[in-house]
Amino acid sequence: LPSRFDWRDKHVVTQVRNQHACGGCWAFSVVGAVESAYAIKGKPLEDLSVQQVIDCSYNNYGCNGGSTFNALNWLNETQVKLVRDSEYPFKERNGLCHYFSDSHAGFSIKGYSAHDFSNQEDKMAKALLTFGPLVGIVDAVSWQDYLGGIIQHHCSSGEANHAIIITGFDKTGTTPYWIVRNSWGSSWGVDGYAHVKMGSNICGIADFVSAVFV
Amino acid sequence: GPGATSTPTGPRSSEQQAAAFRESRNRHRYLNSLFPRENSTAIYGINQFSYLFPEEFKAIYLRTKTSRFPRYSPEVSMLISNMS
Repeated sequence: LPSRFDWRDKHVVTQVRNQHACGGCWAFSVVGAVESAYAIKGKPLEDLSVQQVIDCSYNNYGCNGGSTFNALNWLNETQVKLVRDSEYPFKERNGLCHYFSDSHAGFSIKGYSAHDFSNQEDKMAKALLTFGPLVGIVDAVSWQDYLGGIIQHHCSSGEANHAIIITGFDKTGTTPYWIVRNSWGSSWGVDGYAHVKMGSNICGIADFVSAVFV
Repeated sequence: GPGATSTPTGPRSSEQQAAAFRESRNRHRYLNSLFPRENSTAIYGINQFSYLFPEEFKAIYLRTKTSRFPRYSPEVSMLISNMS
């Protein structure tokens, strides 16, 4: 493994977005992973529609909350094609599902994986390199006050409640850390990102990890 | 949906926001006081969420549901590699 790796350096990660007062982080993280997966495959990097996932993904509750696993399962089972964000923009609230014809351009997935990597963060790093940015779910209660630096305390793995994307890791310093993209805008944290210590399942970052295949 | 908690709706009074902000400041001091000399450790302070009580913050922003994911294992790794 390299001592430092970040998919952003490959220009395959879209800009940080802002979910505002909508509890749709689960949709932002899944859509972000699909965007990167296609960019890694050589497609142009572009924002895809989060609102489509919020409105259309069954077994989820839109801005009232949802599950990354159910969202990936919905994408895989229905083979729905995610359209561009510009065609179905984010409204910060639930809405009726817009359907598009099969001939409409969009991006579906071929599969996904969802695993518990706790105590195996080295393998998680290898999966990150192999499959692209990973979707994760963490306990982000203490992230309310986060400004920067490496989160290594005050963050248990007890009750995961927030979905994010892990774009890379940095082991060059004394405290290795994951590079985590959030959906609270670019003014939050480190330009919209958080750094979470590697190796101790801080915030439960390794408990609920998914990869997208396209 | 099921499990949904009450989400603060409607305008919040300035007293409420001020109280939440004061509580945030106390929390920041506490969080930053525990490991002051640990290099590169996280710093906590004022941001766009400082005017919310923790329970309000959680009710709005922390609404991801989880289900148990299977353990990652070498066999799974092989399977996934083939699939991808």
